[in-house]
Formats: sequence, C-alpha cells, structure tokens
Amino acid sequence: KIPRPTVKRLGLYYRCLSNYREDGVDFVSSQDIAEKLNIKPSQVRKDLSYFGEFGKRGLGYDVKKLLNEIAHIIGVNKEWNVAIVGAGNLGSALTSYPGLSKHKFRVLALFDNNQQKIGKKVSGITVYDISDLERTVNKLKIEIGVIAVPEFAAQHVAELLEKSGIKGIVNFAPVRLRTNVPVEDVDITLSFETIAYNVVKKSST
Amino acid sequence: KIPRPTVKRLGLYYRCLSNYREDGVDFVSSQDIAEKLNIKPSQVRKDLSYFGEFGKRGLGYDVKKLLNEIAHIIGVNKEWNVAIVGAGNLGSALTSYPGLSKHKFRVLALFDNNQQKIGKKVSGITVYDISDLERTVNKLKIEIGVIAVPEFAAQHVAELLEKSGIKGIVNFAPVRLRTNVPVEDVDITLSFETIAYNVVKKSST
Ligand SMILES: NC(=O)c1ccc[n+]([C@@H]2O[C@H](COP(=O)([O-])OP(=O)(O)OC[C@H]3O[C@@H](n4cnc5c(N)ncnc54)[C@H](O)[C@@H]3O)[C@@H](O)[C@H]2O)c1
Ligand SMILES: NC(=O)c1ccc[n+]([C@@H]2O[C@H](COP(=O)([O-])OP(=O)(O)OC[C@H]3O[C@@H](n4cnc5c(N)ncnc54)[C@H](O)[C@@H]3O)[C@@H](O)[C@H]2O)c1
Repeated sequence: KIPRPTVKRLGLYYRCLSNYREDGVDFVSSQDIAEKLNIKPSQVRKDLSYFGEFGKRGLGYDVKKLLNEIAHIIGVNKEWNVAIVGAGNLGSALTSYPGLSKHKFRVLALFDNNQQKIGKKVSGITVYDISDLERTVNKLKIEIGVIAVPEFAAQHVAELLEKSGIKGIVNFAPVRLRTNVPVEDVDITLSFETIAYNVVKKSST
Repeated sequence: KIPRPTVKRLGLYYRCLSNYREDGVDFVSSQDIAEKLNIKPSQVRKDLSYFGEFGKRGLGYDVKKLLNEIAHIIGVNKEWNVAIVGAGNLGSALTSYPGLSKHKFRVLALFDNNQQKIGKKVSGITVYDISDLERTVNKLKIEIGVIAVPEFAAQHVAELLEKSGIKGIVNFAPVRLRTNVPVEDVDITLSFETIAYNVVKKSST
C-alpha cells in the first residue's frame, strides 16, 4: 500500500518533470526534483522506490521514462469526466479553473437545486437539475463527483452520487461523509496553517 | 527543519485531537490518531517526535497537552487577519467559507480592480480598490494575503502585496511567484489526482 502523502506528491513530481522535459532536460537527480518542490532528496528517492527502479547510477532519473510511469500510476493518461454538484461560488470557480482540464479532468456538468440556476451555463457548462443526476451521470459517463454544496446538504448529495454510480468523490464541504465510494476531502485551511507556521518561523529566525 | 508535509499534517492532528477532546477522551495512542487520518501510526509518532516528547509509556498522548503544543506551533491560538485579492468566484467562496474563521483566519478585506465590484460587500466584507491595498493592509493590520486573480495578474498582485508589508501569501493562481515573502501554492487538482489513483486502485483490487 502506497502512503497517501506519496500519492499526493506524485502529481507534484509529474508537474516538475514536465517542466524539465519542456526545457529539454533528459536526466534529473533526486536533488533536482527536491529543490523545485521544497522537500528532501531522500523523500524523492523513497517515494519513487515504491514504484520500482527508475534511476540509473551516475546518470539520475530518465525524465521521459519516469513521466510515463507516473502518468500511468496516477491515471494521467486517462481522461476523467467530472460533475460538480453546487453551482455556487466554489462550483463556478472550479468549472472555470484551467488547471483541471490541463490535467485531463473535464467538467461536463453542474448540478443544483436552485430553479434560478438550472438551465443556465457557467463557462460553457450547463447547470442541470439535481433530480437528473443519475440519468446525466450515466449518459455522460461521469466518474468523479465534486461536492460544492453547503454543509447541511453534503451527506444527502453524497448518497445521490453513490446511487448514480459515481466512482470517486472530491468533497469540499466541511463534513465527514459516510459513503462506500472513495472520498478525498479538500480543506484549504491547511494551506493557511502552513503559511502561518512559515510566517512565525521566518520572524523568529 | 521540520518537513513541509509534517507541518501540513499538524493541522490534521489538531482537528483530530479536538474531536477526541469534544468526546471527553483524555489519552490517545498514535494508532487512535492514525486511524482517523488514514495514515500509518509510525508516521504519527515520527511527526510528533520533531516537537519533543509528549507520549507517556503505556498511557499514550495527553490530548489537552498535545493540543496546546500543536496550537502553539502552528500559530492556532493567534488570530490572523487576511485579505483576499480578487473578488470573483474563488474569492467569494473563500470569504464565505466558515472553515477559515473557525481556524482563526479572519477575512477582513477583499480587493479588486473592477469598478463594478468595488464598494460592494461579499458575506459582509467590503471590496476595496486594489489601489488602496497598502493603506488598508496597514490600517487593518493584515498579515496574510490571498491571490485569487487570473494567472496573468498574479505576479503583479504578489509584488503589490509584498510592497504593502504582508507577511505571507496563499496563492491560488497557477503561476510560480517570484517574491521574498513566504508563499504557499494551492492546487486542488492534486486532490483530483489522488481520487483518480484511488478509483483505479479500487477497481483493480
Ligand atoms: N474545503 C474548502 O477549502 C472550501 C473552500 C470554500 C468553500 N467551501 C465549501 O464549499 C461549499 C460551497 O461554497 P460556496 O461558497 O460555493 O457556496 P454557495 O452558497 O455559493 O453555493 C452552494 C450551491 O449549492 C446549491 N445547493 C444547495 N443544496 C443543494 C442540494 N441539495 N443539491 C444541489 N445543489 C444544492 C445552492 O443552490 C448553491 O448554488 C460550502 O460547503 C463551503 O463551506 C470549502
Ligand atoms: N488553485 C486552485 O486550486 C484553483 C481553483 C479554482 C480557481 N483557481 C484560480 O483562481 C483564480 C481566480 O479564479 P475565479 O474563478 O475566481 O476567477 P474570476 O474571474 O471569477 O475572478 C477573478 C477576479 O480578479 C479580479 N482581478 C483581475 N485582475 C486583477 C488585479 N490586477 N487586481 C485586483 N483584482 C483583479 C477580477 O476583476 C475578478 O473579480 C484564477 O487564477 C484561477 O485559475 C485556482
């Protein structure tokens, strides 16, 4: 079993290696990767060792080969169809975020229960009625559902998504969901706590 | 130097221990914490060892004591004044997100350069003109700036924030900023890659 933080870092490694490839670099060391990501080279070696041997003695890691391997592991080569439930501020920001489609996550539908939003478009994507969730998830072959509704509605929406046959959920509501489908909770306050720690550290050195 | 992933996990430990305290639990083991966070107990022990000895043989960790210690380390006891630049979809979602104020990050001001948004309020917070950034940051004693503007404007906004005397930046724009102030980049696509990996793993087991 690969630890969760390692899986999260794979996305970072993929970005970092893509930048090196764009710059025409063929081989990199664990130090080259670690510097860009502000982590230790030993952490890079440890993470990559979970997936087999990629480094060549003296030469370092083969950028193209490692990119292909990581792409395969994190499903980068695959297009993922995404639906966002909650066409509010957050749902709209996620729909228009170019980072998602750049990493092969295509938002194909938004869902809401507010009659004034249903039928409208956000960045070209239609807002469907939440009662059409199951039919639309099957029709558009949607695999990932995003929960961007208020806290009180999140558990109910998770159950609707599970019933519709969705394969994974990215949850932004500050609620622990009870569901059989894999869930990834997102909480941006952790980034604020990290910056607070770095600010305190910087002022005391 | 404490590794960055460890700092990020401290926020998670703090949440987990607060829940145990609310349930009236006085002592917990590294296993009790690890189970809730889906990580290994050895990772919990390793992380907490950076900050000194808290566990008591046989009893486990003293919940109240550990909470106080972590609170002190990640600046939880301190109120942080926050300004968000970019009163669009993302800026609005962040302003109304209850998670921030719950963890003592108070959004006190929004900034924008769109004349139609300036002077309006989002969840009770005033949208100021970006040209008033320096004066308002000093008046409201703002320490953390959030960048929620389009990619092309992010570097310019980072320079304005640095000039205004801000101490730390949380950056949502998909751009690597050049600034002397500590920056924490947020990219939610990493959560999508993690869920994609878990979905692929689940379907192959
Ligand atoms: N995790 C994070 O880092 C983070 C950051 C910001 C916001 N949030 C959370 O994201 C959620 C959305 O925030 P927002 O600012 O976009 O709120 P919002 O009020 O702007 O949008 C919520 C949308 O959900 C819709 N909705 C409500 N109940 C529904 C239901 N049962 N079915 C379908 N749609 C429903 C509403 O009509 C509305 O359009 C909130 O839970 C907020 O706490 C999380
Ligand atoms: N990192 C992530 O996970 C993530 C997720 C979603 C969106 N985003 C990013 O967040 C940013 C904002 O997204 P959005 O959907 O809210 O966009 P938006 O267009 O709704 O909002 C952007 C706001 O910035 C303002 N603005 C533009 N230039 C400015 C300047 N020089 N000074 C002050 N204000 C200025 C605009 O007037 C607008 O109100 C984008 O860069 C987007 O790519 C990141």
